[in-house]
Amino acid sequence: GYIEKLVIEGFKSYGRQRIEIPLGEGFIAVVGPNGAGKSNIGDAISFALGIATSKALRAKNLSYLIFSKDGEKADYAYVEVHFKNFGAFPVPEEDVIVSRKVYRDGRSVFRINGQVVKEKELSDFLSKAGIYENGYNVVLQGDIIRFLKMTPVERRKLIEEVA
Amino acid sequence: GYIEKLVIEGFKSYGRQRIEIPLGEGFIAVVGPNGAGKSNIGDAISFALGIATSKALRAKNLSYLIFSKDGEKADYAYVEVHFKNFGAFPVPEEDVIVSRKVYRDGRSVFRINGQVVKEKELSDFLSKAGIYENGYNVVLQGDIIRFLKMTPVERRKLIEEVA
Amino acid sequence: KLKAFLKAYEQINKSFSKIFARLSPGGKAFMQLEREDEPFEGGINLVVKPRGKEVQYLEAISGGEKTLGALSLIFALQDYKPSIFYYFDEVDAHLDEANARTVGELIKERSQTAQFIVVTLREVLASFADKLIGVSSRGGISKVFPLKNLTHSPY
Amino acid sequence: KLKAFLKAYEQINKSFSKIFARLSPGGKAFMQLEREDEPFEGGINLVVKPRGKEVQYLEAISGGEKTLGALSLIFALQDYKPSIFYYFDEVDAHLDEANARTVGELIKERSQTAQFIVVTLREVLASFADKLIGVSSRGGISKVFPLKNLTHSPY
Ligand SMILES: Nc1ncnc2c1ncn2[C@@H]1O[C@H](COP(=O)(O)OP(=O)(O)OP(=O)(O)O)[C@@H](O)[C@H]1O
Ligand SMILES: Nc1ncnc2c1ncn2[C@@H]1O[C@H](COP(=O)(O)OP(=O)(O)OP(=O)(O)O)[C@@H](O)[C@H]1O
Ligand SMILES: [Mg+2]
Ligand SMILES: [Mg+2]
Repeated sequence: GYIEKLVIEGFKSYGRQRIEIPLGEGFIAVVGPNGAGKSNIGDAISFALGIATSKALRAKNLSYLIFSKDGEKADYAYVEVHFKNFGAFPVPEEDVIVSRKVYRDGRSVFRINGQVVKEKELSDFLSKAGIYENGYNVVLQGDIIRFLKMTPVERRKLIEEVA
Repeated sequence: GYIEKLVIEGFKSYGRQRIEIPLGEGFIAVVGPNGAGKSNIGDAISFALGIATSKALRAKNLSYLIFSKDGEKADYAYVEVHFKNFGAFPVPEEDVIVSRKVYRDGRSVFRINGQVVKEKELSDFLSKAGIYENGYNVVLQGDIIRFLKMTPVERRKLIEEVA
Repeated sequence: KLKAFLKAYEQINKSFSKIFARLSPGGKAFMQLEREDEPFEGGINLVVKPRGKEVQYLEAISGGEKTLGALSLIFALQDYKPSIFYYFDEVDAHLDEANARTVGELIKERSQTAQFIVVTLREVLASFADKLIGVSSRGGISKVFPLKNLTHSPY
Repeated sequence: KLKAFLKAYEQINKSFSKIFARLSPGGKAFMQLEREDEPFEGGINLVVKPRGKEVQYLEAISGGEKTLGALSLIFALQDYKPSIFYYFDEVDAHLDEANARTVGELIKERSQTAQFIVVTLREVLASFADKLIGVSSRGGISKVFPLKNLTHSPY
């Protein structure tokens, strides 16, 4: 399995107009100047999959993730992560879409293939594809050293979780 | 004033043999591969001037700063910082040498132009040239963001100290 | 439970050492149980020994050496239990050009079995990618567009 | 005491804004007293507004934008109360090539009045230096040697 594309609307520096970011198999490099919005792509993925705290997404709380310009905030931030399945998830569908919408009041709605799910249901579902909160597959900017800075006990717990 | 050169013996990756690192006025770039010993130069300066904790120098305690190879530790780590004065320090000498030696038992000896001084005396002397512990002129690796991560009160205290 | 943990631990340790030796030729790295007799009573230490140097207190190794150690651990975990995608944001920030190149080659190989989305400010890593995504900001709004990777011919 | 603080604060603030505008053209940055009526009852906030964008919660700005903000503050402090030397270790780690170039030019100018010792893994910043010091490690021992800066002619 892999992420085929993202659909983003009103999330951080991605404006109100819906945009698609094609990803796909293999090795994809994301490039561009400082402040362009590259790290915001990783934030969008982590946001939609429910695998990072607001703080890790550089937001005081979820409503800070909503696009804002000239003092005007959009009504919501919305992200879809489109997976190609190929057996990554224990469901028959070839395409699995995980999405999340957060409104200005901070309320969040998670969906799997359009169906609303609770956050706990989503995290159980994603763990079947090896996707976890504080997993080792998402390394945010400045974060790589965390693996070395872990305490020995945290490191053992990481191995236990993987075992 | 400026740092004309460093003399290093047994400090971190700098072996027992005394070496000189010429610096001098203007813009000096320090280059080389990962693990070469570049950051250890900044550590040597901070160590000799008494402006960083062992932790900031990536050492569990001062004796970890002593060069070690094949399980054998040198007897001491020694660093001299040679300043050209030009009125930076309120003393008549044209050359000001600040040095520090740390022995395996962790005992440290500070000197100014060969004369032993207490750590407090050295920090008072250096503050006259605008050199302070936690000053803003030494930015260790990974540390640049600290200026933004400060709390508002810490930032005000930084300005108060400079005023 | 202990049996499952030890099996995972030993396999990941083996991969970790192998990968670090490739990223840092001549260097050695391995994990160590604090309590070999009672693994769950202690944690796991990381021991990293760059080439020509003896084992150092982990904090003392350089920024680039730490990055190589961390990447080796991530790739070792991938060997044992792959994730379907990896997202790396500026992991090459503290790598010299030669190490960035070695990491680029390794990601390229491993991208045959997992998706790697890698944000980078430097050409070295980007030159190994199959696909480049350009991002820019205009009037405070981010735009994304595909780019041609001029450093290779497509296969 | 309040008078000395306010005088320093206003001058540093002015420099800070000016330098940030140079490092990030079109961008604005300034400091703000939390308690304008009672400065010592509160702290100082940093407000950074990159070009085309409105003021953001400081944490939300990008890694490169944060580096430019931090450098602007350091240079503003230098204008008010210079230090005799500056040591910068890999401050260009999160800067794109264009920003690294602007920072290199600025350090070069400021090095007329203070010594700048700058550790870098990238050619951009090193190309502005008056002098290059090479460091390498052999058998676990660091060696230092002078290098010629081939990107400029000496003056
Ligand atoms: N809610 C929001 N509304 C509008 N813009 C936002 C919002 N949150 C963050 N931003 C903007 O997003 C930009 C940061 O984007 P991002 O961190 O993705 O940049 P980047 O491309 O990773 O840059 P760098 O190379 O410096 O790391 C900042 O300029 C910030 O002002
Ligand atoms: N007491 C010591 N004895 C011997 N070697 C030491 C000692 N302390 C640190 N070192 C070695 O110094 C090296 C780190 O040097 P340094 O941090 O200066 O590298 P660097 O050139 O800054 O590299 P990078 O570009 O990766 O930041 C490490 O390999 C470490 O093992
Ligand atoms: Mg970024
Ligand atoms: Mg270093």
